Amino acid sequence: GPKQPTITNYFGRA
Amino acid sequence: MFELTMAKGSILQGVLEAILDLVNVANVDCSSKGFSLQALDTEHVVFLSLFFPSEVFRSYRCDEDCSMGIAIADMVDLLRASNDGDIITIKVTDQNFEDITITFESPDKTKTTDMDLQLVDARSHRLKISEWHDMESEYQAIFCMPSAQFMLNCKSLSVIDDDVVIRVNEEVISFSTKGKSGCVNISHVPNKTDNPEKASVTLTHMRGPVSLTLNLRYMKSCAKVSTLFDQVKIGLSTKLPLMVECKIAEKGYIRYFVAPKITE
Repeated sequence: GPKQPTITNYFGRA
Repeated sequence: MFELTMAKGSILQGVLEAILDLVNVANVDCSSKGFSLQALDTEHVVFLSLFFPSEVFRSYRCDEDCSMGIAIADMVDLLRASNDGDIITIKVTDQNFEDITITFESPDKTKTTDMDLQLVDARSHRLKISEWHDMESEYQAIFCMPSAQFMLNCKSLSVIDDDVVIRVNEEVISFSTKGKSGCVNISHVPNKTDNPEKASVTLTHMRGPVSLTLNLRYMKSCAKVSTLFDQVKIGLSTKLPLMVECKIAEKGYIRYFVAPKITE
């Protein structure tokens, strides 16, 4: 099935 | 010094209760404009960003910007101990930046309860995101719907499977899922206007058809918070996380950013 990436794939750490 | 007061059962307390199933620890930033909070869920799939403008509180004072890590679950536990009618004060003094003080005052002012909650390190919950007005234009489709409808869709779909596919085009907004026991497809014919009516589903921005697959566990969590408000706004993009937003007063918001699932 489809994989679940994390949100840090979209937003970098501040 | 930072100090805010609110009545028991106010919107901040309701929101903190509702985000607990995803969030343990949050970063809180206070400025003269208001109270903002950022947090990641424990699995780092969801980023939550909220802003409560100072005017939504009974009183609000912040002399100097401050940033602190708060164990939200502990704070909610303390807030639950308040009684109906109590006025709740949350305070940080300049001399002591290791804990926050929470005070309950009974309506007749004859009983006061003071509690100190230790601050924690929540710096890892801070992410770099663009200004919202820059980001909003990146979304391919944005629609609004009644929060109760959003919750109902998530609940109906989760009977069948763990994932939902949300598809948006000019003609239809659909929520669908397929599982071992069957499939569900919920379609809404959207209104197209900049001023969404409270009871309808409205497509406010459309730059091309888009479809995303999301885990319903996170969507149900977003839906839970949204039911504290009449309407929810949902943004889809192939390059950004799904965005679920509820507005608080004129300038305030709660925004969930949920990483969609991807097919390799």
